[in-house]
Amino acid sequence: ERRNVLFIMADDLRTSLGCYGDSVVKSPNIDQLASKSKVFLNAYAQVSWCCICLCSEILPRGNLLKLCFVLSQQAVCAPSRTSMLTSRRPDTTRLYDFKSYWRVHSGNYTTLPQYFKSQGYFTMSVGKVFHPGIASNHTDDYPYSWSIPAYHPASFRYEKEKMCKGEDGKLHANLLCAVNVTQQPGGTLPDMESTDEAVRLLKTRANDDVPFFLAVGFHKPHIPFRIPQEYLGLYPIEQMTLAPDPNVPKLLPPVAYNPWTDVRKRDDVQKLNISFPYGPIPKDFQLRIRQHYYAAVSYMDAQVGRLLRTLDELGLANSTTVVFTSDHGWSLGEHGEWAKYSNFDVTTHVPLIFFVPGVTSCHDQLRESTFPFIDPLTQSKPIFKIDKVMRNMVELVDVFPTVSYMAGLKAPQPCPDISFQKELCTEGNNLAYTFQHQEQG
Amino acid sequence: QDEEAISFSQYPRPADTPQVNSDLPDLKDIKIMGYSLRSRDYRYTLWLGFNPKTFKVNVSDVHAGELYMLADDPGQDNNVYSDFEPSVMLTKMASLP
Repeated sequence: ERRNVLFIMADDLRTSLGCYGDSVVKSPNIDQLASKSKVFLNAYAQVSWCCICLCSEILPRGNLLKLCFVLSQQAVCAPSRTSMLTSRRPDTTRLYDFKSYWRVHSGNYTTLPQYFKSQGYFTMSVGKVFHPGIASNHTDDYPYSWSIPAYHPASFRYEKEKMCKGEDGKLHANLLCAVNVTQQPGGTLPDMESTDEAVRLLKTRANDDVPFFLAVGFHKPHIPFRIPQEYLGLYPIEQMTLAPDPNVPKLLPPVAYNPWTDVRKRDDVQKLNISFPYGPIPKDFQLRIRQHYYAAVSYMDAQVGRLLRTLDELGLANSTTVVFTSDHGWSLGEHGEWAKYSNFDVTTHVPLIFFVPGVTSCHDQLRESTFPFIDPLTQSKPIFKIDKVMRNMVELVDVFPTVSYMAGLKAPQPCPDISFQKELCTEGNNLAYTFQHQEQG
Repeated sequence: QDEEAISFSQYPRPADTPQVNSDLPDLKDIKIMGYSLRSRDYRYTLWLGFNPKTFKVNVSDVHAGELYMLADDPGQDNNVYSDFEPSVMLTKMASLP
């Protein structure tokens, strides 16, 4: 029997979650989801069993060394999302910036939601799922991927405007932007609006026999940290610490260092007059960035909790596969870096959680609900047991075949070595076997 | 199924030293591509010359390298790339499944 799919993607979320061992963050709803799910502890980028040799033709004559590089995901929004949703590696999508649409630029690759739509699902997108703009044809790849046009929260148009009250009492386009939500336009914020819409859509599908694929893309914890100010209270500044390794390593090659230009451009960071490229950011401001990032994670966690509670209340938790992930991570001062523009693990390590009813969790219909909402602002931090984990490396290109299979569809076939002409195939692995297999070693 | 897996990632750069477009270079400006290979024991990265017109990488054009042994250096702060003979590393990479 085919399962519905609720596909939740956070933006710039590193593995700063309780279920990934972070003792500082308060993420009770995602932790609760993880306690009933398969948790992939080492989802970085793609792993591949086969080795595609792309370099042999340019090796010097006589060199017997054959190098195989399997080229995979990079830690930048648009190529990363396109790569995950098409299950093709960046060197197949040939997308290294967000100024091209893969169907025009490289090949007419089928996406994850498009595949579900072709199999009779009603597919819907809320928030940031595809990278907006040219990268998704200005339509979030509608109508290919979606049964209805994608929804975007109206309040997002204020995200990059001067919305943050500074010390001078005026409004600025700051990095640190904790706000009184009631004073924001519409009395709301983008992820709250997205959750409201996702809840509404779930209610419309609850009694429909046609299975659904609902993708919800949250905008947080991406900068700016425009979040409800009450979440800062969860992380008193006196309790915050710097990254354990806040200095630029002496032996880090200059080419490897990313100068976090988007962070520098924010008004409050510009006022600090930080030298380019290495800075550093003053220590007190570093603590505030870390505080705001964690607060943004808790705020996003609350929205995930609202969504899952609705799934539960509508009786859909026992017929819906839930996937939670992120497009990539974010540096919080490690190696003297911020943002996401590097190859360090903090920027490529992402959460990947699969809830499959009847497989990762048995729903006892006589007892309490599956996903009761936990308010991180008022409830003490619960302790969840996370016991269905996989430690071996997996990739985000594995998501497409795995979700397909776990929802009851046939997983796409593996791609041939040269796959530009092949519309439907996967460069990832179907991880379904891991749900029943005890990891050894 | 229990074989240790390797994960890969990559990142483009316009130049050898940080500049204003280092974070997000346009395709036409990409001159170097950093390919990372990570296992549970190490993360190995080579920054190689890249041709954005042909999308080809030149493995003979090594701009820089990184190697972090994660058991002793989980934070990836101590780059030991220069402690290893590059040809030895490349031979090991070639023997990967």
